[in-house]
Amino acid sequence: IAPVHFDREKVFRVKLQNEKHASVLKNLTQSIELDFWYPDAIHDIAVNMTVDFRVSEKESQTIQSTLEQHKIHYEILIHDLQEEIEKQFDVKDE
Amino acid sequence: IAGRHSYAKYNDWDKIVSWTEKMLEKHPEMVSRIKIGSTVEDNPLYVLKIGKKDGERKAIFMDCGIHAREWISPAFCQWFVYQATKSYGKNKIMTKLLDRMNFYVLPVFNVDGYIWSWTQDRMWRKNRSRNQNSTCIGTDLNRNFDVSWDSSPNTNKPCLNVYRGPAPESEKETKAVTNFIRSHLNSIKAYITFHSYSQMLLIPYGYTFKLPPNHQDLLKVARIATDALSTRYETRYIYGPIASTIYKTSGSSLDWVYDLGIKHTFAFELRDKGKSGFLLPESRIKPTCKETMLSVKFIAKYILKNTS
Repeated sequence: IAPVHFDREKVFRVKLQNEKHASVLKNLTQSIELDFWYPDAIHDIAVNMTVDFRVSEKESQTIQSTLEQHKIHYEILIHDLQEEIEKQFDVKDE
Repeated sequence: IAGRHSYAKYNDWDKIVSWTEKMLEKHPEMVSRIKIGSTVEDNPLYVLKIGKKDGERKAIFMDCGIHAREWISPAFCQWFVYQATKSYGKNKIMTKLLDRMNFYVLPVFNVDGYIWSWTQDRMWRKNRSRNQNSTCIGTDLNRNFDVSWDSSPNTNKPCLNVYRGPAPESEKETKAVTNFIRSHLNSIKAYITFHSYSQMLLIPYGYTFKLPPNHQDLLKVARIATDALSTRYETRYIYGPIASTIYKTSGSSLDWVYDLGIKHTFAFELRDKGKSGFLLPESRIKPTCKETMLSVKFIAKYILKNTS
């Protein structure tokens, strides 16, 4: 099996300030696969929580526009996950 | 041929196995390797016992790498073994600790998942066991312990990253660890598990908002331990019970060990706070390990002095 590549996959950080924000995110998971980094799963999210999740490049536009549409504060922590994976090996062999 | 093991780099499973052998050769009087079981894919689960071999002593059980993608965690366990053995006879505190206590260190709990995260999917979290009636693979080992195991309906689907498994202790890895801890219940006085990320030191409980009887005691230890950690690089950790500090979780190792009777249990969520998340650069391994070591040494000193 070929190893999974994460080209241009993104990690979002979203600040959920009210119930509506939480339900917007929950609704998004009905149609888009999100890999939750923090908290561990969608059912753990709550109001006032900062949520980190990974999403494919393809779906990241939908995520971004939905968040903007509902005025949910977000930042993109990682723009290209594959690049970040390669960057973690930043120590040369001794 | 596996390349050289390095404490400043992430090491794959083959390198970690060779490293355990090297530790045995280098410190035969202080290190022994115990095979506590094997995984679904028939990889060995090794615990390194550090400390004097004669007589029974108080012990601390530590595990790393229960979640495959949290690579900084196994890196810390290796660092701990290295520093403990290297500083014995040189550092006063470590010498005292190792004269009077044993440390059981499980450097990689979820070996199959860890291998998978190196070879196939860097973002893998669960183990690699097959699930009946599902094509989805794996169980979240930190939802598989027999403590409030079935209280969350949100962990019962095999395709979830937090799937609890078909039954408590259904997984070979969980079973191996629980059997080992049960059989050493008299000597193990504390349990520490290492995760990433978010910079937290967590104490029981996760499955309830109720506080354990020695909550104040645990909170004090956590406070001083995080203070000790911050003295090195001013890294800020928050601390507190799992349920109120992060969110409710069921079936976790921390709660299971506590309810079994080991009343000092701690879970570290190591660096960072999200900038790199699970992909902490190797250049951060040493600083992370150095500061965490201060914390763990404080906890060990406390256990030595305050448990019977």
